[in-house]
Amino acid sequence: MLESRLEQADLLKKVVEAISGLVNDCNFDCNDSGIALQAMDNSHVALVSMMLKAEAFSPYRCDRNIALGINLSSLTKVLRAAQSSDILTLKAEDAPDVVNLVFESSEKDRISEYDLKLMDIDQEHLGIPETEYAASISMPSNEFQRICKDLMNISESVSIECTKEGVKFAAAGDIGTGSVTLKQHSNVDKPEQSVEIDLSEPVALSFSLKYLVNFTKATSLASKVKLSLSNEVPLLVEYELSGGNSSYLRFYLAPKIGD
Amino acid sequence: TAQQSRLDGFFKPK
Repeated sequence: MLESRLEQADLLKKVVEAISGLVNDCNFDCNDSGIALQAMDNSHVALVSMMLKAEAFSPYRCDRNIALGINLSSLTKVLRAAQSSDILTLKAEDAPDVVNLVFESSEKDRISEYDLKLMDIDQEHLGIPETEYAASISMPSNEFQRICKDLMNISESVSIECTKEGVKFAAAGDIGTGSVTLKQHSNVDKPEQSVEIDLSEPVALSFSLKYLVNFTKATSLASKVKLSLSNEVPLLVEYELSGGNSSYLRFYLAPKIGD
Repeated sequence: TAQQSRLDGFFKPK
C-alpha cells in the first residue's frame, strides 16, 4: 500500500496546476523511491517528467509498485479543498480503485477526507537518453517567465542563442522584433538572482512560446530554473522541488527545425 | 518558416 504525507499541500497543488495545461490524464507511478510521473501532451511536442522523492515526504511508505491513473482536472477539484499550508496525506491500496486524500490543518482541528476515483491509463514510457548538453543556463525562474510572456507579445516563437557572451532570447513578428540578453553574473547576497551559464559549444534553437509560457506556470515552485540545450535536441526546462532532495519537475520541448 | 518537430523522433518508447 501507499501512504505518503506531505508537510505542505501547496507543493502538490502547484505541481498539478503547472502540468494540467499540458496533460489531462496521467499515471502517478509510486514505488519505494517515491512518486514519479511522465506524460506527453496530445501533440507530442512537450513532455513533463516529475519525481517526488520519498525524502520529500515524512513519512513515506510504498511496498510495491502502484500506478495511480488520475484525471488532473478531477484532482484539481479535490485539491481546491486543501489549504496551502495543510498537511496532505495520500493513501492507496495495492490494486486501488481510488486514491484517498486527507487534508489536515495544523492550527485548527479540521480533517478533510476525499476519495478520488482512479482510471486505467495505458501509457507508454519513453526512454529519455542521458544527454551532455552543450549549454546550460541557471537563472531566476521569474525572469524566465517574464521574458517568455514579453516575447509572446511579439511572436509565437523564440530563438534561444547561447554563446560565451551570454544568452539571447529573440522574437520576430508582424509588429517588429524584440530580444532580451542575459550575461553571466553572480549575486553574492541573493544567489537566487544569479545567472550562471555553462557552455561547451555555442547553441541556437527555436521554440514555441506557447509551450514555454505553459511551463512557467511552475515558477512559484522554485526560485531558479535551469535550461539545458544542445543543437537539434529537445530543450530541458527544470525546476527543483522541495529543496535539496533531488525531487524535480522537468519539461522537455521539441525544437522548431528549418527556417 | 520553421516546422515544429515532435518528441517521438527524439525519445523512443521503453
